[in-house]
Amino acid sequence: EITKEQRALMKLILDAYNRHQIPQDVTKKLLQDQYSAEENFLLLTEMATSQVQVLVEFTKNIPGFLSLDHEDQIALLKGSAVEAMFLRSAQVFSRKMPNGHTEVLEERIRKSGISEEFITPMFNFYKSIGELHMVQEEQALLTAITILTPDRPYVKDHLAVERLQEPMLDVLRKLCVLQHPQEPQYFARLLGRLTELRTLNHYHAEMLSSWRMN
Amino acid sequence: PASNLGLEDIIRKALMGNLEE
Repeated sequence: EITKEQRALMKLILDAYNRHQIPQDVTKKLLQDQYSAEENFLLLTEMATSQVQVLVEFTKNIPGFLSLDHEDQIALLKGSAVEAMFLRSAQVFSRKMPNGHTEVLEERIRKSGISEEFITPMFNFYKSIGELHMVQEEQALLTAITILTPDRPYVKDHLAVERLQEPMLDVLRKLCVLQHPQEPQYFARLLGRLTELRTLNHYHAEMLSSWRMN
Repeated sequence: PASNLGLEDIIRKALMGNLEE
């Protein structure tokens, strides 16, 4: 059973998650048909910057985050930004979009100059997230849990981060049982995606350098 | 790594500022 306090926490996280989205004028540009390779590069960079800003605003609303050591806050955000961005993008791809939008978006990414060996695992990840059919609360909590991962590089006070992450894991576990009574392994599957995300994060630096060379 | 410098910059600025205002 989810307690009253846990419900309040869940609502807070979900509201913050929904409130902080990439501005529409930025996302609209993604669907414009004509673009040169350089415009594409600039646009994807603008998108990434916007995603990080949105992510920071969301994170500020996670109860207790701003009470952490300031440098630890930066270490957590720096360590998780790429993973949180992959999660958010995965959700964009698993949502039902108007006709043709998914194709335009996918084409843009494929033409970004990122090599195929990185594109394939990325789209495989998007697909595996889509297959989970997460509810919004699960998406928001999973993002918060990703950000509050204590063992990121340069984090000094692991215990303080753990204390913030644990209640989120607890609510998510209960929510999974309630939302997916037929799938006892659902929570474990969600945590498995976090491992996949770590792998993607690991290859991201390589992906960036291959992109730059291209 | 150099590739992360931009990221840290954006994070620091966003943590200081307030987009909601």
